[in-house]
Amino acid sequence: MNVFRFLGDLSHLVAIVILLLKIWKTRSCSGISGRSQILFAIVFTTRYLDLFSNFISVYNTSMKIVYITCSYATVYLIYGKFKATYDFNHDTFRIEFLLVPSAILAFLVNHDFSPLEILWTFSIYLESVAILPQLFLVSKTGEAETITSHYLFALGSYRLLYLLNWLWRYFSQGFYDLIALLSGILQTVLYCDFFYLYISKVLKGKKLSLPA
Amino acid sequence: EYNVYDHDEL
Repeated sequence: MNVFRFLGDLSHLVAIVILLLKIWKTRSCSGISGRSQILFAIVFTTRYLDLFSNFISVYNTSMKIVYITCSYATVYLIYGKFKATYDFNHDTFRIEFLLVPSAILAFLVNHDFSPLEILWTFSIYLESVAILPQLFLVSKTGEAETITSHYLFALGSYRLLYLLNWLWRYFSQGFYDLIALLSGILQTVLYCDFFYLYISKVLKGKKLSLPA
Repeated sequence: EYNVYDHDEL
């Protein structure tokens, strides 16, 4: 494992923990898209089914379990415990527009036409666009709390770091996986606009608000 | 040899 891969995993973990802590400490999930969180729970569930079939390392297995557990905990906090603070009115992105094309594409373009492999591929496609309901929510309300911005930055950085990891692996091992690579590029591109706002505003101590 | 189906990443 190279440093980019490790930093990517770490950044992903930090994002997930920031979100959980934000909701827990403020007793509120306002500004957070429950729909994106449902998509992430689906992504982890369909990708990590190999927990039961393929052992890679203790690190790998523990991270998978942590990601899955945290994502279900987040969904529970939003739709269960702190439901009263959830922004139903603004979180209106139609997730079937992401789920259905990802599923169709996973059936058409995959490494191997087997159930586990199709589910893995589906999770990769779905993850690349799963943040859209959250970005849609931010654009609808026109602003994001600073802690939510940190969450989005850590979550976006994770796939960017993975891209560097794949570049590294390509040159050092000749390894590449086009499905993950192209989806990873799309995923990172979707964050670009946000990255720009984050660096130009949030890092200078201002709250992230969109121009009217 | 690296097999992409191993999916050793997260």
